[in-house]
Amino acid sequence: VNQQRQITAFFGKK
Amino acid sequence: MLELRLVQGSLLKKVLEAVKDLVNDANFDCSATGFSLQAMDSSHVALVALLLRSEGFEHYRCDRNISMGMNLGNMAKMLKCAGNDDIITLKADDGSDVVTFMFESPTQDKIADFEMKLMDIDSEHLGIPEAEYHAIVRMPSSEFARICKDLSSIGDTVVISVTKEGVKFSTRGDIGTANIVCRQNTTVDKPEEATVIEMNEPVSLTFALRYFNSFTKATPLSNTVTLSLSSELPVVVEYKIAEMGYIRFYLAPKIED
Repeated sequence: VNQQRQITAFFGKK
Repeated sequence: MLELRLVQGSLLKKVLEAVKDLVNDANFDCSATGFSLQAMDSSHVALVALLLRSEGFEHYRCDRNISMGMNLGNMAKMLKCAGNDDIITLKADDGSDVVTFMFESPTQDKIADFEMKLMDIDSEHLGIPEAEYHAIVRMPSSEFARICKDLSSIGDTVVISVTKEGVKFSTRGDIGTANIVCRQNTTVDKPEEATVIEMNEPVSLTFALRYFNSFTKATPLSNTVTLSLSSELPVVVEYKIAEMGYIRFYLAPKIED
């Protein structure tokens, strides 16, 4: 099953 | 002091219609570069980045960088009161907790002021790294909207696969499956009707369709849309805003555990 990732898993806080 | 005069006020109306369902509250940032916004949806699965460059405004005064927290639903309500041909001016005084939207009819015979309360919003700006994408697809925005709408009547997720054959959008649901393939097509009358596929490597990614359907609310802003895809990276769905900038939506993929 494919799990939905969050954007924050790819883009870090500035 | 902030004063931004946008002759094509309908652009701002369309921008709000494009983002208000995805994001509830957001900070608009104003600097010498332009009027911008970066915000995530409440589940942190999608991110929207908007830029309206200062050069695109007829008058652009921003004495110092400011961030204005707005409820996008309320802002959309106010902008709906502007006519499609109206000139829209945004004004805010330093340290003020309100923003004023001024709407002028093209013939200057009707001038309206709407004042909206600003809000304090904790926002974390994310750094969006420069990426080399495996595939970039440019297609008519209306075609992309049609595909997303059609597929969402069959399934909840879409698999986007780019190969040298073209770009394939696939879904499956309880009632069956659907596959739509768009081939590169540059022999069209108008450049905005073309489908152009730049592929460095084949790529296949799975996404939740409901976010795409939300992004397609930006369709009135641009005749074309660009999808940038790379394995295991968020897709970028970009609508260029003529002579002003862009609205970009980033959507995190679904990945097998």
